Amino acid sequence: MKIIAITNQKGGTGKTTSTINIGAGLTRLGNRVLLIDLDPQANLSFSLGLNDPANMPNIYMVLKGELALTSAVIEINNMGLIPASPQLVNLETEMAGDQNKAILLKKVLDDRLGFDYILLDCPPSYGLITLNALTAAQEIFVPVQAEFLALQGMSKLLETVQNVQREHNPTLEFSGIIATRYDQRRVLNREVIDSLLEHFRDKLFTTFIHENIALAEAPSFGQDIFSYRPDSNGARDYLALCQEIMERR
Amino acid sequence: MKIIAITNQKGGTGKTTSTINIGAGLTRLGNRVLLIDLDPQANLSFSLGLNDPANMPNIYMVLKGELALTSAVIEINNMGLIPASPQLVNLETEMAGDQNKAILLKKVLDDRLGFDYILLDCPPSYGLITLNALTAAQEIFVPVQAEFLALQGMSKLLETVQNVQREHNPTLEFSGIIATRYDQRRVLNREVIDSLLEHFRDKLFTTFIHENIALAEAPSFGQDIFSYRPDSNGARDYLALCQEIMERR
Ligand SMILES: Nc1ncnc2c1ncn2[C@@H]1O[C@H](COP(=O)(O)OP(=O)(O)OP(=O)(O)O)[C@@H](O)[C@H]1O
Ligand SMILES: Nc1ncnc2c1ncn2[C@@H]1O[C@H](COP(=O)(O)OP(=O)(O)OP(=O)(O)O)[C@@H](O)[C@H]1O
Ligand SMILES: [Mg+2]
Ligand SMILES: [Mg+2]
Repeated sequence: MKIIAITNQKGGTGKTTSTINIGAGLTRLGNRVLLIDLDPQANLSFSLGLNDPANMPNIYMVLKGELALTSAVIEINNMGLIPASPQLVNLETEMAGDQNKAILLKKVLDDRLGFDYILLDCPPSYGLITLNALTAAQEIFVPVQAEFLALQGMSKLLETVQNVQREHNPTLEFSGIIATRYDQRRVLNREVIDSLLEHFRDKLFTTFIHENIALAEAPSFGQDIFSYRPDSNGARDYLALCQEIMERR
Repeated sequence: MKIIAITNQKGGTGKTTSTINIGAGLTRLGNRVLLIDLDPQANLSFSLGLNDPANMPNIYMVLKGELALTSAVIEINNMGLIPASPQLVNLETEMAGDQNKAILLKKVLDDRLGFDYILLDCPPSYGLITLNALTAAQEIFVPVQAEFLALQGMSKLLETVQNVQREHNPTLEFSGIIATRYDQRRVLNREVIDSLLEHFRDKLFTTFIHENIALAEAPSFGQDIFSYRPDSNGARDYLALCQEIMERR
């Protein structure tokens, strides 16, 4: 079982879009995948067609010990999903004094669950929720939009990862940067990719996810890109990315 | 003096881009403007050319009472700017028991500062930092990318605003929704705009900000759109939006 945190504190870089479509791509390639929505905005849950994730079993109840993880898993698009809850924002203050506040998630994820991959969709911030994801995960994937602020965010991310490796999770690996919404006609995109290659050549996946409107449309139908538009650029890109992910194992 | 919070918990909707370019547009129309970077990632500070905002006077020091607000203001592109600091993330736990935790910002902003507009760039989350911005502000502008998740975020935003109006700031007005990265060729953009008009007709600014690569390039040069490319669509759109903002006073 491989636990992967999909994170970037910069907003709107394609974390949720990547969680759904990497999950769906790995499922098409024969894996059993669980998605966990750790964003209080529940964007992953809404994008897979749930109308009211707050009023169903969710990851907040599991982290608080009110519910076993397996009772919160629902089947959607052949994947397991544990929805988010708006109450996740309260964890920061609720657990402020708790010794175990960083390992709430790690404690409930174990090998016997029967999944090949568990993907964690993180909110755009570095609070207790993301700390829990980085402590539970073995690997980190970072979706990055190839624009000015992408590089600024990387140094902060590296610092955070090093802190987590030192204090909570020594085996955590910052293994992959995913270039999202890439358009080779834009000089800015090409320039930022060149900088990323200079600093992070071994981490940048060779598959780029191109700008493709079908990826933005699929959530309106509660679908992943493979069920919404299997012949789109988006589907081709995410499938190639999944093949690359599996080869790296 | 008008204090405006530019906020949306959804990431990547154009909050920072709008703060910079509304600020610069209002300045071109003869106003004296202060920008305050409330995002611990300091994207606004980086986008205006600062290399190391953490090691200069910043809004965190002001909120903690270590520095007077006027000593933290720097002049950039004819605007006042108070940079952010990564330490802003600590406010949540540092002030957990403090009675005044919601009014830290309100306490330091007053009419004698000599600004016509103060624009607050918020992080993509609803924690203590954004609460301070909503408590200090008279108006809220919400940049929205016209895609699926835009509408989901609105209902949560309205709920938050109503809480703040009830508990901290009765005169707070949710006055404007700004459509950003709009491309009229995309069916999805047109459909989401139609829904926004149905639910929020009186709040949606009639000026849309179109997708325009110059807006994404300008921060690499530490410039606003008017100094980077005054004849671009981005400059035209933001100037028209500023004229609309001034007419609404
Ligand atoms: N390759 C792509 N082509 C076109 N649109 C895309 C692509 N990837 C993502 N999008 C769109 O960009 C927007 C932002 O993506 P998404 O919500 O996945 O980012 P995020 O990093 O999860 O955001 P947040 O920081 O709010 O969690 C969404 O509207 C999504 O549909
Ligand atoms: N109208 C536009 N046309 C093209 N690119 C744009 C436009 N508006 C914003 N962008 C780009 O989109 C990205 C996201 O914008 P921005 O950083 O301003 O959003 P934000 O809401 O402040 O994000 P965060 O949630 O991380 O604070 C940036 O790379 C920016 O340059
Ligand atoms: Mg997301
Ligand atoms: Mg921003």
